[in-house]
Amino acid sequence: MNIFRLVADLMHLGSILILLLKMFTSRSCAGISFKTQALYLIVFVTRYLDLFTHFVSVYNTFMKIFFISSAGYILYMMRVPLKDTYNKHLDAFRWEFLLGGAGVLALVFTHKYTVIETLWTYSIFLEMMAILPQLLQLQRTGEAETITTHYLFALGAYRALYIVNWIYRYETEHHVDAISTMAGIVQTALYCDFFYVYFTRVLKGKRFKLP
Amino acid sequence: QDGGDGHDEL
Repeated sequence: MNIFRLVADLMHLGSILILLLKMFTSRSCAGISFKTQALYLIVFVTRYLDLFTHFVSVYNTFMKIFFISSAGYILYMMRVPLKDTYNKHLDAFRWEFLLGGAGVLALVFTHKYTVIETLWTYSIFLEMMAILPQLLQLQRTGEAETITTHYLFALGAYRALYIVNWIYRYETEHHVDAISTMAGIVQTALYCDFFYVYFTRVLKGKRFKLP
Repeated sequence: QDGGDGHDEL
């Protein structure tokens, strides 16, 4: 564990708390992609199957349980109490391609052909693309509530800090995982346009609005 | 340590 990874994980945890705060305070899930949230639940469940086989630390176990359960709770919120505030027409990304594409990539690139390892690889490639339905929705709407942009910023910052963590781990431990590094770089790159608008508008107190 | 079952990142 290093400081970059710790802060990254805390940003990830913080992003989820911001999303829950948005839902609780506005009693609405408007602007949030159900598909992206569902993809994250699949990502966490397929990645953390090793909860039962491989103990890392109490911190690691706690975070895994938090990510799985909060993702499940967010889906419940969007489907049950906040159902009427969800706009399905804005959430129009063809996510079948992401689910299938990650499957193909996992079968090609997995380190080992065991069930747990292949599902781990699947989760990495699925997470790489899971934000796309949310970004498409943002693009279609052209604007977003400020709290939603803070959520997305925290999520993007978590990914960017993981890259710093990998550089640090390479320098100090000679640890490299090609799959997570490549997928992580692609995933972070997807946030570039969003970061630009966030830094130039939201942080200056203006509304998030696409040019 | 590279790959395999020992994934220690979240």
